[in-house]
Amino acid sequence: IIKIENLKKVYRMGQEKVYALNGINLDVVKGEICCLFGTSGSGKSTLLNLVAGLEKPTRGSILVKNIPIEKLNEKQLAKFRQKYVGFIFQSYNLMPNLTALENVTLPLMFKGYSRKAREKAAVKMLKAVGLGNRLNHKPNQMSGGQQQRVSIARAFVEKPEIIFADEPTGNLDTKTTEEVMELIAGMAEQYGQTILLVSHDTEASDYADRIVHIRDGEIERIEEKEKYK
Amino acid sequence: IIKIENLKKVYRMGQEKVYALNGINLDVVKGEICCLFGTSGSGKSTLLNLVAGLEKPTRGSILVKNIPIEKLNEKQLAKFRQKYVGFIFQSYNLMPNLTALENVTLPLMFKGYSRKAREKAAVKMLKAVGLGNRLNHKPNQMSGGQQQRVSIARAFVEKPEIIFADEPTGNLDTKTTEEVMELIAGMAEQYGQTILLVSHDTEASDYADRIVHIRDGEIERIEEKEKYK
Ligand SMILES: Nc1ncnc2c1ncn2[C@@H]1O[C@H](COP(=O)(O)OP(=O)(O)OP(=O)(O)O)[C@@H](O)[C@H]1O
Ligand SMILES: Nc1ncnc2c1ncn2[C@@H]1O[C@H](COP(=O)(O)OP(=O)(O)OP(=O)(O)O)[C@@H](O)[C@H]1O
Ligand SMILES: [Mg+2]
Ligand SMILES: [Mg+2]
Repeated sequence: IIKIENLKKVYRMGQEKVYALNGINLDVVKGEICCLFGTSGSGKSTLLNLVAGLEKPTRGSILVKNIPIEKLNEKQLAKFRQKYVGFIFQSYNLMPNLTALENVTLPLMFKGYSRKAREKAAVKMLKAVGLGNRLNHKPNQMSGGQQQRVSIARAFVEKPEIIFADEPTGNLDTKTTEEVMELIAGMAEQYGQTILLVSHDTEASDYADRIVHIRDGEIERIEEKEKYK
Repeated sequence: IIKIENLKKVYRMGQEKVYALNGINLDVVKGEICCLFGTSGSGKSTLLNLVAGLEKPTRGSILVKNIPIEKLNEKQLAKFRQKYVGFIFQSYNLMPNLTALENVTLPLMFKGYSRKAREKAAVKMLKAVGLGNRLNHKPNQMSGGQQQRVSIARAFVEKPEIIFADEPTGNLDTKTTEEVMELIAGMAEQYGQTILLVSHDTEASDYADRIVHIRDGEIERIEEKEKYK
């Protein structure tokens, strides 16, 4: 479902060149939980952003559902993401002036759901991540880990085909991490979703089918794992 | 050096009351590395914010170096923090328009250092956290873990007596976590600093002298540990 070929991303800052990605080749199968694992600064977030069309590559090609992502314009990319993609950002990117409930209903806004149906789906998702009692809190009225969970609920609420999850459990304790990963992996299996997961947390990577080890913008090796169940 | 007595924090939201802290009693000894450990939403960040004077308690008292923190006004608190405190925030709180180097020199600005001395200290600190090649990058030109390390460098650059570290390694891989904790614990020992650390990461809590287990705004138990060296 995702086909990445010779992907490169170079950031230019004045004279300096940063080779964030230096030739990535990777195929991700539909329904797979694929974990990107690597040290701080190795290129994981950059790879996720490129595949989701949030940034343009310097070289190389990205096919998602056979759509050439690097060739789409802004409008086409927005439409593509709205239709197929859920994104959990490393820094959450919640709307600071909206409550947890409003943040999670947002992706459902332009999809023809009634207000009642939107709220029902959002409440269900927030309860599933343990935030049933925080529905009307704004981000600055919640803990770091609670904000992270709102961002997770938002990405999953409309059960998109592909989820990009950038460090979804970085601010969660072990027990909450397990609950969240159980939920994520369970939903992925039930709805046939594909998950491209970035995590330093071995608790989270335990749920992956494959672990792709990244170092200095290149794939070092790929670890095949027994599916977690 | 820190004496917390019957500390309570209640957030009121309309009709709803959230008991973030429900009677905390804790003494922290000078030079100690004290880790607060607990689930997401248990009150760790709130406790740190209260002790650093960033928020006012609902009830109870906080003595830091025998200064009654809850009684100071904004101006006195700012002065107190400038003099004695370094804070590593759960969401970093870097200045988005300043480079890594500028962010780290900021705390040294009002202290009588020459510009040359400030830069020298900041460069040394940034190299110590592995960011010697990111000095001129702004936060949005760095990875999540790199931003976290800038925030750590900034808190330590003027070797304050007390460091509040809220999840300093949440976005770091195991190897980088170890390097950073070695640095933090090593500096604390060398300069006699006291560290109040919040972490879900057992890699980080391994460096603590004591682990304070927090649950629903109360201390559940305190675990004494062999000093990490
Ligand atoms: N301004 C606020 N208004 C209402 N409730 C709040 C506010 N700030 C925090 N809370 C609540 O207080 C509780 C404790 O929050 P705190 O940020 O201290 O948790 P934490 O232990 O740091 O969690 P995490 O590990 O997720 O960072 C949470 O349940 C949170 O929802
Ligand atoms: N806009 C930019 N300009 C210059 N360099 C950048 C920019 N964005 C990212 N980088 C650099 O590209 C490299 C890869 O960044 P990326 O965010 O993908 O790392 P990461 O693997 O997600 O790290 P972390 O685990 O710390 O989140 C880093 O060294 C970073 O400094
Ligand atoms: Mg990242
Ligand atoms: Mg917190």
